[in-house]
Amino acid sequence: TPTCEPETPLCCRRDHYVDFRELGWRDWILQPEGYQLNYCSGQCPPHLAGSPGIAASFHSAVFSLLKANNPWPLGTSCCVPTARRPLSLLYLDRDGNVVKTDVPDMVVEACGCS
Amino acid sequence: AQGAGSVCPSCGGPTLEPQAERALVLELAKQQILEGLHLTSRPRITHPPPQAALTRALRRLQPGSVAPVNGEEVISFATITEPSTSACSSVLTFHLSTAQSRHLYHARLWLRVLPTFPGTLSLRTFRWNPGRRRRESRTLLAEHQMTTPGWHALTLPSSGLRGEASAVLKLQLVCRLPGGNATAAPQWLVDTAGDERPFLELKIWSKGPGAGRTRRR
Repeated sequence: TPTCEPETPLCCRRDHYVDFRELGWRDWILQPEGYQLNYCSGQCPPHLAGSPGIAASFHSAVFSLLKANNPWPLGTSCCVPTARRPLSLLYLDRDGNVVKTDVPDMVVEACGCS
Repeated sequence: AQGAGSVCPSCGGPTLEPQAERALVLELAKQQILEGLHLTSRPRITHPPPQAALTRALRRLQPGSVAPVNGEEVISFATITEPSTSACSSVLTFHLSTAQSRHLYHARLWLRVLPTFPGTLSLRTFRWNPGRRRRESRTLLAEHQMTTPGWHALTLPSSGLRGEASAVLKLQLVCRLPGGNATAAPQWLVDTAGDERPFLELKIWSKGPGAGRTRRR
């Protein structure tokens, strides 16, 4: 995933850190102190459609068929997450129990053009 | 990225003022975490555990242990709600949610035996059901022998602790001393109050066993 400067117009991952203190949730979320709420944004011109990342998935297989059988370009190509990872959380539930769990697909690791 | 009033490079909508964007991002973060934890709103903590007890309990769990895949690990601290029914007995009360009570598959009771106990301590752990008739009011879960003071992790059968509704789980500890001497006071043997209170360490499927597999199929 290319490094993303604010001025970068192309599709890439925008890193965004959220501190739980800003949410007022430090009393019940014990660990971590915050997490990466990354997101994907930027342009996906036609020559980037299907790259990088998604090209290796069944989405790209279907997309290639569509391209082969229909006039190109078919609609717009969007900047979407192509890889995510879980977030481990340690928090207090309403009974005061301490719960440790991994929440799947919480952090966007990479972006690509659909 | 190109200043207020210009067009968002991805979706074509108007860009937001930085403050409005930040408020939106924080709201999105809240929604994402609540959804990830299958909660509709943030929990209101009415009885937070004492910090010292919490720190000590976390240290007792396997350092660096990973939460079970498709599941969670729970520490539930005991509260003492009933006075001891006999000189060598104590009732511990735990509060579990419905999901925790229904899908638990591993349970250990951590308790600290005081250095003042003499010799081998035989401890029987019962599940106590106060609402039932006398004969059914308690079920033997496990019996453990302890020969040293300090913290002990007593494995309990998870099937004996599971329940269908949100559970106020009551465990009765009945100890027997060497020579059958039962006149010792319980707080003398097991630390049931303050920062050294017992706690349950539970492993729980978050949606019942095998949910992950179903999704894959």
